[in-house]
Amino acid sequence: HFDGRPKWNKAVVTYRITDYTPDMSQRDINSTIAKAFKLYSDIIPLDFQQSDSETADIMIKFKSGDHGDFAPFDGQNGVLAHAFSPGEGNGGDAHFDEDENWTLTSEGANLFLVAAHEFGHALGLVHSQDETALMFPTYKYVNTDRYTLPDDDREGVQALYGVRSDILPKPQPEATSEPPPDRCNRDLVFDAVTTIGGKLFFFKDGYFWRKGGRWEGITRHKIQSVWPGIHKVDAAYENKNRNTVIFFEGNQYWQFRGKTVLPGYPKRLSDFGFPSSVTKVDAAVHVSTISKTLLFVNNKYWSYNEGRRRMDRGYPKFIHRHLPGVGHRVDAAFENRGHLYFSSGSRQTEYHYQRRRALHTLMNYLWLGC
Amino acid sequence: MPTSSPRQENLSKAQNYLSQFFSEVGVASPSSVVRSSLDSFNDTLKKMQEFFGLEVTGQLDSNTLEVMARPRCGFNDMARYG
Repeated sequence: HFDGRPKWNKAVVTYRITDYTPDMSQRDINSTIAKAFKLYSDIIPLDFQQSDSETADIMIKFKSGDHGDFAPFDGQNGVLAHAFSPGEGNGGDAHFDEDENWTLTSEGANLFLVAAHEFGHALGLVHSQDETALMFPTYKYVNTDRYTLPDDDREGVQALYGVRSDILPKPQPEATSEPPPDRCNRDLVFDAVTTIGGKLFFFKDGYFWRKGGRWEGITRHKIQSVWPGIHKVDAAYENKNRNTVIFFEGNQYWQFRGKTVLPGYPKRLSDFGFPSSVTKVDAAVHVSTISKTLLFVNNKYWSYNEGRRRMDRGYPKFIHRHLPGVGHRVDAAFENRGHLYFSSGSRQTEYHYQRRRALHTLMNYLWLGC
Repeated sequence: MPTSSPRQENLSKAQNYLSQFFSEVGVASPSSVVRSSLDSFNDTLKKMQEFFGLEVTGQLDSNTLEVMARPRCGFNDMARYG
């Protein structure tokens, strides 16, 4: 903490971004800044609100060189950003060096990590000597997926503001240390199902079951042991033409060939063609006869043209209206031996896509040798 | 004009780094023998090495130079601003 332990003595702290960087879209900058603040509002009783008011508490800007605070930036690399401790005037303000290459990836300077660090200063934290802390002074990229504040930073900021009373207990570091799901549970709900190389893969929490040929039996594995970086699969499908499998998790998706992630992934759902309102895909299935992929989100579905690599026009459509017999939601979908299977809850429907007709209803767990 | 040697360049960069991040008044030149109001180069370098968990030698070794070359936050590491 700073001498005198300055902090914000209010429940809602406002911020305003006055100068954006052209390196990223304004929408991405807004959402990344909001995400960085949320790291703190998740654990302390303080909320952050973006404002257009001149009198916002924390003013944020991207500027290069001398920018009027007697701490000029130094061109690319070196100093990436700086921020002021809580207070009036410049207090809490955060400045980012426009000469850096701001990104959301491991390239250049990751805006989320740098902003989260600077907001630590804006809330009252000084630099930490703990190399694993966010407030360590030198920049190092770490995976930002599901990022939470390291212990040193959490303890520091909670010592100033207290603990948010409505937060859930801190998740265990090893999310998949929970007992593996029971494949023969009659209430088994799949997160996702796909074929890969002629075998079926059923995903549930941090695990998957692999169902091979008739004599191969069913084996269970941790997702992380095969596809590092993937914690839980919301939806998945195989593109046999490209020999790849696509995984959706949260608002991102990955493309793998075997165990290797293709360059440039993960990408955001908006890169796939979804509107920004879509933050999670429930299910996906590649319909091989028409080389299109159906993607399910809540009670609607999209059609993706794999040849043109873009969404078909006229979508999304309502599931219950255009795929009669499937229901209103799909949790998992896959193609097997020419039929589509749409799973919702613990049940699934075998479906003839061309005729738009449900053929059978069966229980999920029956696929797993029970 | 003669060009400065790599060693001199490193010393100059280190002086700037220490002045910016480990001192509130600035750091004297490493070769300075004159008493000044600036912080001593060697003492400040030791502070910096201690802060980053490096071996505290007071010498501008390769590990210290590597840390100084990393991209970083512009905030002072020793500051306790009120």
